[in-house]
Amino acid sequence: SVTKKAVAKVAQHDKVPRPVGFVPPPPPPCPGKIRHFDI
Amino acid sequence: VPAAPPPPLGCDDPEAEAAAEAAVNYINGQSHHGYKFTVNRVKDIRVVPQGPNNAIMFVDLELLETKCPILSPTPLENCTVRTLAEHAVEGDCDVKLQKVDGVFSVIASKCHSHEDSREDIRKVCPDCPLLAKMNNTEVLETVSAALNDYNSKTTDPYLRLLEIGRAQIQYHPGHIVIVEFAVGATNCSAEEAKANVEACQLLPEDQSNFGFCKAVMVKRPSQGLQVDCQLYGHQVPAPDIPLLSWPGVTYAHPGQDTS
Repeated sequence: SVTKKAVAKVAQHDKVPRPVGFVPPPPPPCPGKIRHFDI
Repeated sequence: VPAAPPPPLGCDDPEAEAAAEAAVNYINGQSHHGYKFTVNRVKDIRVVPQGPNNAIMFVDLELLETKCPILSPTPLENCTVRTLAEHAVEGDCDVKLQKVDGVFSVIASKCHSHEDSREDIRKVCPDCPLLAKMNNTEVLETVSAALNDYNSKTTDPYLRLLEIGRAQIQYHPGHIVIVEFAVGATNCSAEEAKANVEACQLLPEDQSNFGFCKAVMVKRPSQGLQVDCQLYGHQVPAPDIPLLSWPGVTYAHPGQDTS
């Protein structure tokens, strides 16, 4: 028989509402990292 | 459904780093003056596919001058980058490369370099000596005195001046002139040069022996001159460096040798 697994309910206020299909933006590809010092 | 276009190449992607390395090695290989430059940052990169395993890449590079003279055999990865307090020199290059079957070749490059602003140096080091102009009289006199001093004491071949690499003058504390210059061995010994310096010419390309000198002239609080020269030994191929230095640099006695 199938039993429902008890899963702690996540407190509503912890969840950040996100639109459906939200994809975090990729890191900007450029400019690249600084290797010595910023000029 | 047509394949989605590849995501834009990131400036820190391995392929971008490989393109930057190929570009900076080309730039250093083409240069006959000054010092080697190294990549500080890939500012932008754009890839234009040309077909399978074939692409054109446009790379925008931010470079920094190292302490290695351009003629030095030291590998670029071992060259120390000049710090801001030592009056850094930065370069900007736009390079067009082609990548075919994983091999990069430079099609075109356009670069310009400039010293960091004096205000920026003053922020990090109020008393650091700043770059002086190449044709500053004190600089020319210090280079002449240093080369004469070295040639008068050396058992090596007589050295001629190729170009002044950089010069700094400190006015406080004390009055100090610091110069760096490239030299070439001639077909004379120092003794022979005393007799007839005009006969001393740079060695032919197949025997050329270039080197580099650093000198510090203390004028105040007490007079003093310290010179250190290092010859690289013969390298192949030796680039065709003109005997005199940069266009526009005049010497204390134009046309007269430094001896």
